[in-house]
Amino acid sequence: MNIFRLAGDMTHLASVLVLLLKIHTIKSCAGVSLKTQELYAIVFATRYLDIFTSFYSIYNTLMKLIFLGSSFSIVWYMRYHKTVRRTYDREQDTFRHWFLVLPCLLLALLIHEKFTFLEVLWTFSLYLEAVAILPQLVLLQRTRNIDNLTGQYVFLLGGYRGFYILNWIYRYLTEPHFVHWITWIAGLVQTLLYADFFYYYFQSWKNNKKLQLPA
Amino acid sequence: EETDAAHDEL
Repeated sequence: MNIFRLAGDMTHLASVLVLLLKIHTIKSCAGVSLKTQELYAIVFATRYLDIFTSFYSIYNTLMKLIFLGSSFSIVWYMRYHKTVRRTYDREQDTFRHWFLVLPCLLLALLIHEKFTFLEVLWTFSLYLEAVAILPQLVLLQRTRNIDNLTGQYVFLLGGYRGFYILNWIYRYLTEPHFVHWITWIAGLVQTLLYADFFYYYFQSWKNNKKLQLPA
Repeated sequence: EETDAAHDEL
């Protein structure tokens, strides 16, 4: 464990807690893409299958349970909670996210480190996580004005992968044979997808005005 | 068993 990875995990944890806080306290999920939340639930479900077979540390297992629990409960809130589900803008959140799942699955079947069931699903979860934010970014473009909590959620989510890139550089430099091109490229693509959001987020923060994304 | 470092991350 290194400081970059810990910072990344804490930022990731903060992003899901911000979202859960928003949904639980104001009983609203306006501006949140259910599609992205469903993709994240699939990402965690396919990535943490090894929770039953291999144990790394209490921290590792605890965080996996937290991420699984939070992502599935956010999807539950947005789909079934009587008050929250009414605030979900279904008409705007129209990204065909299943078109993201299939290519990621095919790619995982083609490019992976080992051709085993767990490894292919794990690789699939990496590819899917890289693109999972797209429905949310599209929704933010459409709804234009972003409330603070949703903006913070996307910002923290992008930041966590940025910290992970520093972690991979650190591990590459300090651990012999730590080379995982698939993870690195997927993580880099994911972070780049946030680039323009980060740009507008900092612009709004610097000029201290409401975050507006160009149409 | 030997836990490969690739999957020790979240």
